[in-house]
Amino acid sequence: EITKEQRALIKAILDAYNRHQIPQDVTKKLLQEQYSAEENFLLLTEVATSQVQVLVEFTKNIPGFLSLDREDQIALLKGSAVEAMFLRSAQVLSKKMPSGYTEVLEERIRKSGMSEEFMTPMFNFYKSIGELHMTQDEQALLTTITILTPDRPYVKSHEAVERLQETMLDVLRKLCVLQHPQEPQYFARLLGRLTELRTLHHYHVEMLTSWKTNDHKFTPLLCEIWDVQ
Amino acid sequence: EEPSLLKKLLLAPANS
Repeated sequence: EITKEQRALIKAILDAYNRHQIPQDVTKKLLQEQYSAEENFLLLTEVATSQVQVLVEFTKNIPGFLSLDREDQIALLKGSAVEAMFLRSAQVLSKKMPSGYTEVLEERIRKSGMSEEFMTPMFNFYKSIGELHMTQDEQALLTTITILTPDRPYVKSHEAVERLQETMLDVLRKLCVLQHPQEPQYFARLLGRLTELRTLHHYHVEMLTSWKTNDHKFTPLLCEIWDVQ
Repeated sequence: EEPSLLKKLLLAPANS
């Protein structure tokens, strides 16, 4: 049974998740006419920068997050940003889109100078998220659980983060049982995606270096969050 | 040390 407090927690997280989305004018640009590889790259870095800002605003609204140690808040955001952004992109791409939109987005990503060996696992991940048909509250909670992963570099109060993450895991587990009664494995499948996200995270570090060698510049916020000089 | 952009975003009032 989901308790009253847990229902309030789900509502707070879902409201924050829905309230903080990438501005329409940024996403609209992604669907406009074709650009060169260079312009695609600039557009994708603009979207990524906007995703980081959205991620920080969403995270600040996670009940309990702002009572964590300030340095740990920074360490959690830096450690989880790539994974939370992939998860958010996968959730956006798995939404019902007018026909042709997904192809335009995929084409734009393919033509942005990203190395092929990174593209395959990324699109496989997007597909594996799409197949889950998560509800909004499941997506918001899974993103929250990704952010509240205690074993990120430089996190000091491990236990405080773990306690917060446990709270969210307990709510998500109950929600999965309630919303997917025919699929007892559903919760485990969601957690399996977090493992896939970690693998993508490792690929991402290599991808950045391949981009850097083609002297692509990232925005100051992306340089900070991705530790790129 | 460069002022952290992340810290600035974190310290900005929530729901901005």
